[in-house]
Amino acid sequence: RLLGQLFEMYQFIVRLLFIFSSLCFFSLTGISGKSQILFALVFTTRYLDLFTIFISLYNSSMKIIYIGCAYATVYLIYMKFKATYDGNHDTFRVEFLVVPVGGLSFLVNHDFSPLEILWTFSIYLESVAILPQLFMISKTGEAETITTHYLFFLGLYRALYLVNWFWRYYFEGFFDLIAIVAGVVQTILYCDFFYLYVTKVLKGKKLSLPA
Amino acid sequence: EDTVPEKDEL
Repeated sequence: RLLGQLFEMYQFIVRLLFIFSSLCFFSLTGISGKSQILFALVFTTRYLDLFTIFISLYNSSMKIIYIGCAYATVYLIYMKFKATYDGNHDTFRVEFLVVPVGGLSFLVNHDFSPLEILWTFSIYLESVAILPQLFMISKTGEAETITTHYLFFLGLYRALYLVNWFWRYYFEGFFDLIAIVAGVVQTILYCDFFYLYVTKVLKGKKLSLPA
Repeated sequence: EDTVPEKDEL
């Protein structure tokens, strides 16, 4: 569990590194603004419980950091460095994700209450939020190395949660079927990317797909 | 489902 959270932190650090390296080169080439908007929506709808329950100082501060980073990323892409954002290739129709995910969260949830539905929505949406980014890579056929590192850690942290959930079920009898199924879906969506990352990026090549 | 699992994960 700690490992999962450490990697979660790590993906945010990589994200920040990505932003800072972009600041240096004034370029956001290859990053999907739509995926980043979806992630901002994911963290906003999931962490509304900041106002209702307190788990630990760590938990609350990480939630605030996640929300802050998500909106900072969106701001940088659409406002500050709009000129270098490649919107022409970022053409995934997000309504095809948000509408079905919204519908599903009303139908399959733990409790039919506003906060619980929004939490379920965020879990489902997170599992597919990377699709605009993967679509963009498949469209342009390549990605900056820093983008691929960022995507790798974004995928890795949910994959590590799978280990955590197995552990918690085994030792604490705790499980949350919605989170587990969504986590499995999210990890599966990343598999193709993981394969490319290991076979290409780690061997020092820039990720580029055959035309 | 009758019980809502605790939300202690991020």
